[in-house]
Amino acid sequence: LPSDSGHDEL
Amino acid sequence: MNIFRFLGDLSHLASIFILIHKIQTTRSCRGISFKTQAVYVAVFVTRYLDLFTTFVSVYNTSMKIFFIASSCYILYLMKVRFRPTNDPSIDTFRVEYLVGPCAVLALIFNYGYSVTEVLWSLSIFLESVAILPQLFMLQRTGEAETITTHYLAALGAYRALYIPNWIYRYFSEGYVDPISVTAGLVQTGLYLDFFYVYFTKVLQGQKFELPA
Repeated sequence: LPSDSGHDEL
Repeated sequence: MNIFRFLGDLSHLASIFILIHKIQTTRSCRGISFKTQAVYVAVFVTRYLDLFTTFVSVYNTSMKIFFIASSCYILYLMKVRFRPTNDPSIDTFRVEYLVGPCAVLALIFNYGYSVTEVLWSLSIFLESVAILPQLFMLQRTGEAETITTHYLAALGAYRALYIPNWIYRYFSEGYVDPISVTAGLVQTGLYLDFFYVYFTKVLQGQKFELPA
């Protein structure tokens, strides 16, 4: 899931 | 970071500067939906709670701070500085009809049952429909100042540019964020009508006017 690495988009 | 995302973010920045410039030079927030602007504050605050927990880059952190600060500043301009020019009687879209369903969606679709993840998800869904009070107001009055249409065009361009960014990221990193992509497609779709009038009228030098 994208949140594993945090949300890097604005 | 890729060129699409960077240009999208620049377009987002530009939209905010255009809006502030419009309010300050005309000394009026006529034609701007306070409800849309208030929802943006809610969007940025709920999404960027990770400002305190996750560090991505100096770019990322500065943009987050800028978006929160500038959106609050716009509310100040509308509610305090140029309050008499804000006409709530034409800003009649019922925001509660947006927040409710978005909250339900956020509880169903999220990347983890934590306060920050559910609020992040809520902010994504809320952003996708935040422009509706503004577009509704435009529809109701049937016209807009040219500078206001440039603001909306820049904001729409920001959303549109995120789509090639996601396509690029899918192929280059195998990265897919289904919540952002779904909400982003919906959000961009909301601008299609506006873009049609913007390209066929405003960019041809005519005033933004909707057919009666």
